[in-house]
Amino acid sequence: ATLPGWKKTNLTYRIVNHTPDMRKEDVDKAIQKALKVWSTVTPLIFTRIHEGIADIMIAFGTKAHGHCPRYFDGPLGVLAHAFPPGSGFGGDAHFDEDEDWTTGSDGFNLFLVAAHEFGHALGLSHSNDQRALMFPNYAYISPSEFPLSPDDINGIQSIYGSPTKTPDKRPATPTSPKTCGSQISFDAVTTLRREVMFLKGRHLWRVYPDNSEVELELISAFWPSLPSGIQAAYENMKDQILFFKGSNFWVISGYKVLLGYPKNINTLGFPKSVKKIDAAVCNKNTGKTDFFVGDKYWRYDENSQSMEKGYPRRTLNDFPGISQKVDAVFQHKGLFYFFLGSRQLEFDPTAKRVIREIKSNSWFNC
Amino acid sequence: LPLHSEKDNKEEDTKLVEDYLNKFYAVETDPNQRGWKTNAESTAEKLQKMQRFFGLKVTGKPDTETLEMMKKPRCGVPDVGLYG
Repeated sequence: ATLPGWKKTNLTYRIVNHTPDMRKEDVDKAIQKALKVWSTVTPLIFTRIHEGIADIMIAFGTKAHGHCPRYFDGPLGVLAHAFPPGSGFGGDAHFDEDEDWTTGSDGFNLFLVAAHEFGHALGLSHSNDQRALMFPNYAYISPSEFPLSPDDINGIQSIYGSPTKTPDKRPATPTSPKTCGSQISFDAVTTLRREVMFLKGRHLWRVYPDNSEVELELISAFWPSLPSGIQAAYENMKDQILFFKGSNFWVISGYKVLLGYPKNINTLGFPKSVKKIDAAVCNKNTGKTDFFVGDKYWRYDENSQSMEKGYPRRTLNDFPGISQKVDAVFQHKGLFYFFLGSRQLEFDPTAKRVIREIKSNSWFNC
Repeated sequence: LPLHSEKDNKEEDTKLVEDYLNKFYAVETDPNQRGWKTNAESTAEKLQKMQRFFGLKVTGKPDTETLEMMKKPRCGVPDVGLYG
C-alpha cells in the first residue's frame, strides 16, 4: 500500500543527532547509503543540510522523545519509526537509542533499518512479503546485497516512476544512448532466460525476441553494486549471469550478487597475462563457454568448472569470418550473434560459418 | 531464582498481545470522517488480521507461533490502514 508521495523529487535530509554506538562518519554513511537505495530506483535526489528544517529529519531518541506522538520501548521491540510525506513530522525518521546500532550483522544494522524507515518517509506502508525491505520485522541481509525486492521497487515506482523517466541533476553523465542509433555498439550482451540484455555504459536494454518489447534501464536499478562499463557477460547453465569488467567478475542470481564476488578472472583459469575479457557465450548445447580475448578464445567446461586444455586458440581458425576483436556475443535458438562495433554476424556453430551480416541494433525493431 | 508461575506467564502474554495489537493493528482511518477513529474490532479479529498479515495460521488465538512473531524486533509503524 502506498500513500501520496512528495510532490518534488529533490528532497533534503538532516541528521539531527548521532548514536554513540557508531562513529559519526559511519552513521552519516549508513544514512546516505540508505537513501541511495531509493534514489537508485526513482528520480529522487537527496541533499543533506546541517541546519534548519529538512524534509526528512533523522534523530535518535528513547522512550517518549520530543513532541513525537509515538514512544519507544527500551531495548528490542520497536527499533524505529517514521512518518509519511508531509509537513511537521511528515517524512521524519526516529531511531530508538536503546538499541545497539551497528554497521554489521551484530546488534541492528543502521543502514538496513534506515532504508526501511525511509521507505515510509517516501510513502510506502508495510509489505507482507517476507522478502521485502518493507516487511515489518527486522532481518539482517549482507550489505553487498541490494535490499529492495521487486515488491519494494514496484511500490516506490508506483509513486515516483522509474529513474530514467525524469532527467535528474546527477553529475555529468551521458544521456541515455539512442536505441536506434545506426552506429550503436554494445559493451556486452547476454541472455537471461527468455530475454536478451544489451549492456552499454550505465544502461542496459531488455529485449524480448518473441515480441517487440524493448526496455531501457539503468544497470544499477537491478544491481547497484555492479560498476558501469561491463565488458562481457553470459548466462551459464545454472540460471546465473556472470558479468566481467577488467580482471573482476561477478555472479548474479536473480537480483542478488552472490556473496564473495567480485572474484579475479584467474580463478576461472586465465593466465595472469589476461587482463580483461572482450566477450563470452555459453553454448547451451555443449555446456562449454567460449571467452573471447583479442584475436584468441578460451573454452571453459561448465560441468567440470575448468578451462579446457589446448587453449587459447585463434578465433578465426574455429570461427571462420570472425576476424576482428569481438565486442559481445550471445546465443539465440542455437545460433551465435557476434557484435563487432555497429556490425553483427550471425554464425552457425555447427556448420562453422557466418550466415549473414546485420546491423547491431537489429534486435530493437528500429 | 524465583520461577515465573504459569499465571505470570499468561498475564505477560496477554499484555504482549494487547500492546502489540493496539500499537500495530488498532488505528484505521474512517472514510466517513476526517482523521482517526480507534478500531472497534475485537482482540480476536485484530489477532486474525495480524496472523493473516504474517502468513501464520489464522486462529484468532495467541498461539505459540503468534507470540513468537510478536516478540521479534520490528518497525514501530502500524501494519494496517494509513500510518502516520
